[in-house]
Amino acid sequence: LARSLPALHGVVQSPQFPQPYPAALSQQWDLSVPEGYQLQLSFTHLDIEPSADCYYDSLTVLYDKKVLAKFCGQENSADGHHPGNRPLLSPGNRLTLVLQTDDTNPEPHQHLGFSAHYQAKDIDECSAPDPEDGSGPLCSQLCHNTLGSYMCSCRHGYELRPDQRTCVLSCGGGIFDEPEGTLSSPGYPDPSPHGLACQYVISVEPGFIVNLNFTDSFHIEHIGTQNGPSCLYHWLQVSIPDKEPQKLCGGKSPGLMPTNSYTVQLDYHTDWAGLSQGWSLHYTTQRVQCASPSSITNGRVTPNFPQYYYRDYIQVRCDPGYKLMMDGREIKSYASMCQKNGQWHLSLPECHIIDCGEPKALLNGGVTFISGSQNQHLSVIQYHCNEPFYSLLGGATVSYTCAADRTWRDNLDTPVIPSCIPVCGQPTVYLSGFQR
Amino acid sequence: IMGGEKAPDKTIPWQVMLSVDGGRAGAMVIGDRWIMTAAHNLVQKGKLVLKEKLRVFMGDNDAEKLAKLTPLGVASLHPHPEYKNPDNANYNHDIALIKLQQPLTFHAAIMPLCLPPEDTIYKTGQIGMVSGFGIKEDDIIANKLRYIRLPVVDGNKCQASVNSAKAAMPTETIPVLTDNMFCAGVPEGGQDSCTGDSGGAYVLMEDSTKRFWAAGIVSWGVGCGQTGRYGVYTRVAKYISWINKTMEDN
Repeated sequence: LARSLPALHGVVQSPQFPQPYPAALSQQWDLSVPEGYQLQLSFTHLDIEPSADCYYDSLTVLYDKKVLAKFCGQENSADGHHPGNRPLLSPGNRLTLVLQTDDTNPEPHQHLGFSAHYQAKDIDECSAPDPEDGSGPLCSQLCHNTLGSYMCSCRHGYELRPDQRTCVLSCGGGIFDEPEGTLSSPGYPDPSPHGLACQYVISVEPGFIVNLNFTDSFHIEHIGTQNGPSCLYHWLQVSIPDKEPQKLCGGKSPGLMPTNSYTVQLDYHTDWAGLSQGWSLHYTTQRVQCASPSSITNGRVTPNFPQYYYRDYIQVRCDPGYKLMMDGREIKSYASMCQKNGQWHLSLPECHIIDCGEPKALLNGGVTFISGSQNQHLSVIQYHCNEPFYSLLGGATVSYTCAADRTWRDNLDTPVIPSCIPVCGQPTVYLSGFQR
Repeated sequence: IMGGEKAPDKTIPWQVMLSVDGGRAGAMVIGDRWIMTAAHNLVQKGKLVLKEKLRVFMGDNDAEKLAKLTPLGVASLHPHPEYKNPDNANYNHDIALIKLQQPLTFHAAIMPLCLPPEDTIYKTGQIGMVSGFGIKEDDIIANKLRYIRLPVVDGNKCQASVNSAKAAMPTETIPVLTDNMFCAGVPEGGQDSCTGDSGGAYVLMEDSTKRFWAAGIVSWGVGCGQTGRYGVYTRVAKYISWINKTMEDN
């Protein structure tokens, strides 16, 4: 019962009502309704032995031990004090009734006592006058009465402070995730209200970095010290992940402030004194920059940009006669993307000179290296036949060059190696004789 | 070879020595897998000899040394399809090809002969050379390769020689002389090819290139080195198409 809410209404009656109340009685009722309500008491019947000042029998109504009324008698009786039809309103949500009777209840007309209803009556806190302690109105702007309570609200552009009763200019805070935007102190360019605790979070897509650009009109109260301004009471704190937060104040605009981060938190704080004219900034974003790829020996990086940013792609092409190599293996193609962390997702490949492999063996002939080495690109070889027993078709020597397609090709761009044709009818030793 | 001389080493590198059932014959190299000879070396009594019985030697001028070498493997025998000589009286189309199992690698002792263009005309009196390991003038089989230079004989003179032989030897069946043959030799006799030389090459040299080419194949003759008689050779220029086709088809 102790934890249950008090009833919103009820009935209280003298003992044995509607029979006459006993003599020598002293009984107390502690009535209550829920907090936020006043207790209203309405008598439906009161018949207590009348006497001057209700000396013999009385029903006393108290609030916090303070006597609000003392009733006895009957309606229209000459003596006593009858409440009539007017209800009795408690200053609070409690009321105490005390019935006291003397030792006699005169015959033949015995008195019946009393019967009363009590009920909770809402308090219109908003209509109450301002407290006398000087703490200001209940709600600094708008007050809304509710059953058993009240609530405060603020006009557009303001927001309720944590005390739930006073309003302050809205910070306009929140999360800013657009690629660019403007932030300013509440009420800017008017001076900043006191008691601010505004938070602004700029959070854009990873892979982009935020640049803050404060306007020249920048003023946050500061306390001058030998070491420069001390942001003791008012400050704008710039927090960048993995970096020490930086408190800004003073009259000099920070100007352009690169953050190198895709998320920045700004906390603007003013206390209840001093003056800050406020601040404004425009933030922009740019893609994370990747280091320009180094030059490729015997190859080139495309496209060739002055700088490379997040999501840029590069390709590497080798010069003719060279092949793409990565981690010791040849690759057909190479493309790398600038990642959101500013790193290329693949390290650069190398261009190695191609080789055509060992030239095909020539039956009844051989091959001679004319220039170049290790069968590399542009190496030149020459096929020859085992003369005088074989000869190349046509009799000419044939040079082959290691081409970019890794084949040995002759001057006519033909990859087919020659054939050695047997030499017929030409003995190495001819018959000779001098006798005639 | 009658009236000839020993051939120095490497002077006749196309010379091939054949041994068929113990009989000796000649042949010539014309490609790295092909040898040309007379059909009558491979067709005996109307039947093609077994290729296993044919032994092929080359690379030396000494018959004894050659005979000690491992014979070259024969892949197939290709006598001219029109060669029909059941009673040794018709040497028309006396030409055959032998395909070797393995290709030859040419060197100073083994080189091929050139082949003439189709239907090349042989000039009467032009000196050619015939070689072989056959019988020499003392009727002894030669152990060393021999050669003799002999002129191409006019066709009419050759036919007359054959006719006179028929007249002189009415009981003998003298083979027929055809356009697919030609004669070479001297009327006074003593210089000729002979038994054991058949299948060997009669070569002519092209003046401009100094290359020898296969003009004839030692085929037949009435005796050897007799006066008024000539050696008869298969006219190779008549068979160029057949030679090429046979090699291509095989």
